[in-house]
Amino acid sequence: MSTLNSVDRVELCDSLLTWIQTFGLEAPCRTVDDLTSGIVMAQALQKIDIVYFTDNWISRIKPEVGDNWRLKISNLKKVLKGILDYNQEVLQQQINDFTLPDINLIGEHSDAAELGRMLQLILGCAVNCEQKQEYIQTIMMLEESVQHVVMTAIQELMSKECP
Amino acid sequence: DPNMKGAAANEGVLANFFNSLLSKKTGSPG
Repeated sequence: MSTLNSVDRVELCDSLLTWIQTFGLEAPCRTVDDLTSGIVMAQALQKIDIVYFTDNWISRIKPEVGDNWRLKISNLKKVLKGILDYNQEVLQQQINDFTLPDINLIGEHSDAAELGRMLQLILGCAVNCEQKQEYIQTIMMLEESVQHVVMTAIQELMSKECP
Repeated sequence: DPNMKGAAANEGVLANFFNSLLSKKTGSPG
C-alpha cells in the first residue's frame, strides 16, 4: 500500500484542488488560499449530503473572513468536526491512525500539505456517501495523473477506516 | 510498443480500482 510523504501531500493537495473544482461551486477554488476560509469545503460537503450538511449547519460558517486567520480557523474547526461527525453518524465508520489536518497551519499559514489532508477527508465522504456513484464517475473523467493521486489518497483512507 | 502497453495497464489499474469502489457497499444505513 502506498503511503504519502510530505512532498506527496503537496501533490495530493494540487490534485484534490483539481477534484474540488468539479463540484462547480460558486466560490473560487483554484488555489490553496481560496480554500483556507473553509467556505468552499463547507459548500462541497453540502453538495455531498444536503440532508446532513443543512443550511442551518452551513450558516454557522462565516462567509466574510478576509485575512482574519482566527475567523478562518473557527470555520475550519466547524468543517473538520462536520466531516468527523458525518463519518461516524452517517457513514458509520471511524478513521483510526489518520493524522488529522492541523487547521491552525491551514488558517494561519495556508499550508498545502495540511489542506491536502482536509481535502482527503472530504474525498472520503464523497466516495462513501449515498451519491458516491456520481462522484466516482466524475473522478474517472479526470486526468490519469490526478486519478492516480486520488486513488492513493482513497487507499490510504481505506486502510485506516474501521466500521 | 512498451509505452503503450504501460499506459493501457495503468488505465486498467485505475478502472479496476474505481469500479471496485463503485460496487462496494456504502456504509450508510439508508
